[in-house]
Amino acid sequence: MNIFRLAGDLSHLAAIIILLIKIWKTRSCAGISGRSQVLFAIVFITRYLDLFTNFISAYNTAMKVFFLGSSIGTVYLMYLKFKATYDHNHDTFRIEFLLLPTALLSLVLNHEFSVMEILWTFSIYLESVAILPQLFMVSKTGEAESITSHYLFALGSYRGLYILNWIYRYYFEGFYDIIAIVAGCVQTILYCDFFYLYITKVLKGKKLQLPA
Amino acid sequence: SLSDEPKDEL
Repeated sequence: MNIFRLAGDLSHLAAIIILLIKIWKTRSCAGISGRSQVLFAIVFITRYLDLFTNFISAYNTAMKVFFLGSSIGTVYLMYLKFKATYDHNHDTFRIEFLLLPTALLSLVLNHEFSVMEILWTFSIYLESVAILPQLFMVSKTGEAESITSHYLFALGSYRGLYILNWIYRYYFEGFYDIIAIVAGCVQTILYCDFFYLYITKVLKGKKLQLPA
Repeated sequence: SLSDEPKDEL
């Protein structure tokens, strides 16, 4: 565990907590893509099956359980408890365009052709693009609430910090996982446009509004 | 190989 990895994990944790607080306090999931949240729940379920086969550390187990519980909880809040506030008219990204290619890719490009390894690989590929329905929703409505922007910023920072972690691990531990690195870079790149808007607008106290 | 090592990253 290095400082970049820890900061990345904490940023990821913060993103999820920000999202849950937003939904809970405002009793609304307006502006949030339920489709992205479903994809994240699939990502965690397929990645953390090793909870049942491997014990790594109490930290590792606690974080996995939290990510699983919170992602499933978010889906529950959006599709059941606060269903009436879910903005489904603007949440129209076709997730089969993400699920099918990432599933196929994980069958072809993996470290080992085994069920656990393929599901892990699928979760890595799917995570890299899971935010697209949310970014599509923001671009469709042309704006995002500040709290949604903070959520997206924390979520994007997480994979960016993981890249620094991978550089550190490559130099100091000789460790690298090419699948995680390439997918993580793709994931981070998808946020670049948003990061630019966040820094130039939201941090200056303005609402995130896309140019018409 | 990598797949034999426990995955410590989240």
